[in-house]
Amino acid sequence: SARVLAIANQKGGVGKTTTAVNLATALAACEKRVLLIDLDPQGNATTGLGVSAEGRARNSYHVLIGGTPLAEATVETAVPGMSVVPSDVNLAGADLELIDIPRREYRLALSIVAARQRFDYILIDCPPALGLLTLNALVAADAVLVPLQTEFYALEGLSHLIRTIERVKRHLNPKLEIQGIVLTMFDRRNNLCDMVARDVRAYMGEAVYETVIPRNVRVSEAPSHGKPVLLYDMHCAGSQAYIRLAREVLRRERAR
Amino acid sequence: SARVLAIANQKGGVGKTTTAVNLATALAACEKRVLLIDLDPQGNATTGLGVSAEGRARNSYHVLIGGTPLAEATVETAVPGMSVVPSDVNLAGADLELIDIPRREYRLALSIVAARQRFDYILIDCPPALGLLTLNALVAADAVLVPLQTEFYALEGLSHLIRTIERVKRHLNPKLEIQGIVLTMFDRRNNLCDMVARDVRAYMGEAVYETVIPRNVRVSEAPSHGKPVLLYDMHCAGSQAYIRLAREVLRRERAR
Ligand SMILES: Nc1ncnc2c1ncn2[C@@H]1O[C@H](COP(=O)(O)OP(=O)(O)OP(=O)(O)O)[C@@H](O)[C@H]1O
Ligand SMILES: Nc1ncnc2c1ncn2[C@@H]1O[C@H](COP(=O)(O)OP(=O)(O)OP(=O)(O)O)[C@@H](O)[C@H]1O
Ligand SMILES: [Mg+2]
Ligand SMILES: [Mg+2]
Repeated sequence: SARVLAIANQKGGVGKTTTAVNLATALAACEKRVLLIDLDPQGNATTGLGVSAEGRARNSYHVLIGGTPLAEATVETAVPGMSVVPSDVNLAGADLELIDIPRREYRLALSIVAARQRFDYILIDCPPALGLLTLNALVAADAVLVPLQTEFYALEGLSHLIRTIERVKRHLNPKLEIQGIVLTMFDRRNNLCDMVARDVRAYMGEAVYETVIPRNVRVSEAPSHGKPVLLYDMHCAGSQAYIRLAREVLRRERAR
Repeated sequence: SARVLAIANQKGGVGKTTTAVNLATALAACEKRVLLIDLDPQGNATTGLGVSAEGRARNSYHVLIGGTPLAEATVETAVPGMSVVPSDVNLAGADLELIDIPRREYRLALSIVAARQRFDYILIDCPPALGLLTLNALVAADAVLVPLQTEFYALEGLSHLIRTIERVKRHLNPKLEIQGIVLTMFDRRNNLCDMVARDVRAYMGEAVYETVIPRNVRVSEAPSHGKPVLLYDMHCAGSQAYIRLAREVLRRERAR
């Protein structure tokens, strides 16, 4: 049965989508069958994987709100072995549309039951908030992977995110754990990055991956071509880092 | 009476808080009486202005949800002529707490009526979502200032944001207009930045400010000292850009 990873952090612009798209691709490159669920109304992961307008006709909004079977909203990507459930701007209304529905936090968890048999890994890209969409991801997930930009403001929200994960574990999803924290957009020449990295490792210890994702312009160019950076430029520093991250995630999974 | 500017963009990490804090400071440096309202549960603007724990005891959550008068939640900052209404992590629950309250989109607009007489400018820092908090800011505002990171994913959400502003103008706040779009974290050596900047100017024309905010490490260091970059390092490229932006905003306001 698949391992389900929520890629979450309420701080905006820390590299959630970039990590979801490129880690999923790197896991597929390691011969894992991977599903990426885009739960962000912005739909950046959907665009970053080059999904066409027709491919988005059925999406995570229909699954979460309309009860469409997940398999009907799943489309293939240009990456062999990897599928995606696209998102839709209407997802932004999910908090209000599900307000009177009992057990609204469990809708995603229930919708992925069948998919757990078809895939080895299911990654969920979350929006920059701790609202009902991210809550659905945390309830459906086995573990959370937290991208953390090496910037001061990004550090500020980490303890609140950790407390939220613990609350979800206590009340809604007892199996939930932290898979790890990945430092993103790291710039060796910038002292602030070193300072934040040292602080996070002191605070979170082993939870922080050894792999650090460097700031690398090829990573930010790839989405404009509708491709993960591993397909856009396999040999750049960004691709190599995401391949290392996939190996480290797999090592942690084996050691569980 | 004050001009109220919402600093909004649902894309995360594009420089909303950095622009709110530093534009507010630059306007205060131009002898304007300025109030910054932090409407983001992350509280980055509150931290970036060095507000102490006691200073946050009464905050925008109490104003929006509890009906506390705004003046009671307003505190001075280290910047002469500038005050702030801090935020609180409980704001994250505003969408659900206000669900049954009639005219919940107008709560901020009603709470700032008195403050409009005491200040020349009121800036509102918004969270990375188009939920009830940002909606309250758009209903209370006279105009929207949109920070836009010169990255591909940031470009993707712009048309959705513009459509949302038009909908708010049609149904909730007929005076709402776009004050302007400011390009942030611009790196001259990166072709992608040029490409995005050209696309935005072609799409939005005059709405895009001439002033472009460069990527500048001093800007991201300043919040760890609890200071706007204008107080942290007045002469760096980031400070100079925000001073130019304040002048351009004031020119547009005079020309209205
Ligand atoms: N390693 C990297 N090097 C260079 N640019 C990067 C890197 N990682 C991400 N970016 C760029 O930084 C921006 C923010 O990343 P991304 O959109 O993945 O963050 P996010 O956390 O998903 O944002 P949101 O909170 O809006 O969902 C994007 O424009 C992306 O292309
Ligand atoms: N001109 C700049 N040069 C360098 N770093 C910058 C610049 N502007 C912003 N930053 C940094 O980029 C990160 C994102 O900026 P900021 O937090 O202001 O964005 P935001 O849109 O408010 O994010 P959120 O969506 O989470 O509210 C911060 O760590 C900030 O310090
Ligand atoms: Mg994202
Ligand atoms: Mg912010």
